[in-house]
Amino acid sequence: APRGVWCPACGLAALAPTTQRDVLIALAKQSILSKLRLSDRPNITQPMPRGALLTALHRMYAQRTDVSPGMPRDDSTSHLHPGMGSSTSRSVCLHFHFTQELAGSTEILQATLYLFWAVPGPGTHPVTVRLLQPDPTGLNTTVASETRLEVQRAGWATLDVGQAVQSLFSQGSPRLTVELEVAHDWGSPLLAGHSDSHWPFVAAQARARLPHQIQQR
Amino acid sequence: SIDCRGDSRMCCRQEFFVDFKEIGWEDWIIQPEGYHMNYCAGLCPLHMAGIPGLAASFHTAVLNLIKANSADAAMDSCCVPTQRRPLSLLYYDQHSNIIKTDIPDMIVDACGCT
Repeated sequence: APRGVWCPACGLAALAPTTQRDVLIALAKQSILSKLRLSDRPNITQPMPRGALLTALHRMYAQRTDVSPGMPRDDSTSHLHPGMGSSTSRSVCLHFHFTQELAGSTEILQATLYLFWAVPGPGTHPVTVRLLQPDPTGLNTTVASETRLEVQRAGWATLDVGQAVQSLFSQGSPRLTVELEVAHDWGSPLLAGHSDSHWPFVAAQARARLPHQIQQR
Repeated sequence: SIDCRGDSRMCCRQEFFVDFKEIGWEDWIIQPEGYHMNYCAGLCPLHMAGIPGLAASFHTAVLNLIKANSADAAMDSCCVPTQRRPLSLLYYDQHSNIIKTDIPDMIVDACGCT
């Protein structure tokens, strides 16, 4: 260090600027890795292009802040279905929109619906899950499948919706409607109002359907 | 609080930015672009105990305590962070999952003398 230059805080000889920089960068690395409980920085084999990733994240966030497709619209306001279950039943509708570019040339390999149940108390709570799809006119919806679950405790539950999503895509309507029907005293079966970390969502594995190669016979 | 300038010797906040691209971490840390690893440096002679960055009343109280206890005039106080905020990270973990996490108290916004 230049003669006579002292580190003002500790009275030791100040480090040469480059040495100080190296020490600080090493300290920053160690500090971040230790707070993330990582022994070393992860090795990313196939880093996704930064631009594509940030676009996807912004789009996902933008959807959530305006239309909130993943969030259950509160259709459950005393929505009684005549002739469906007990007259005291109530239902919640979830609408999942898939982006257009996914709908066309995509083959759905699997799709899973994730729901975070908020149970009103001990015991089992029956819930009917209906997957609805628009009829050819697009004016009404028909029940594509119906599943009856017995929910014992709060937490995440999954449901395979691969078939329903694939048939929606083949019809060219990239929108899945899920109806949850519960007994009236249950209130809302989903964790409402919480931060978006408990919103229902659909995770799908898809494959771009390659244009059919013309087989030379 | 006071930000350190070239030759400031009194307690101040030294800005230090770690650019993740410079250290080759931009492939696994998606956001932000870097980390403001600011730190506190500088002298805290007796008459500065409790300032800057803390309530003046605290400073007066500290000085009165020192006089009352006729503390050893050679004793200095320490230049420490008085305000900090979390570092929000969006990164890939070792299984290539995308994780968002807020690490508390990672960024020093202000320094002062104890």
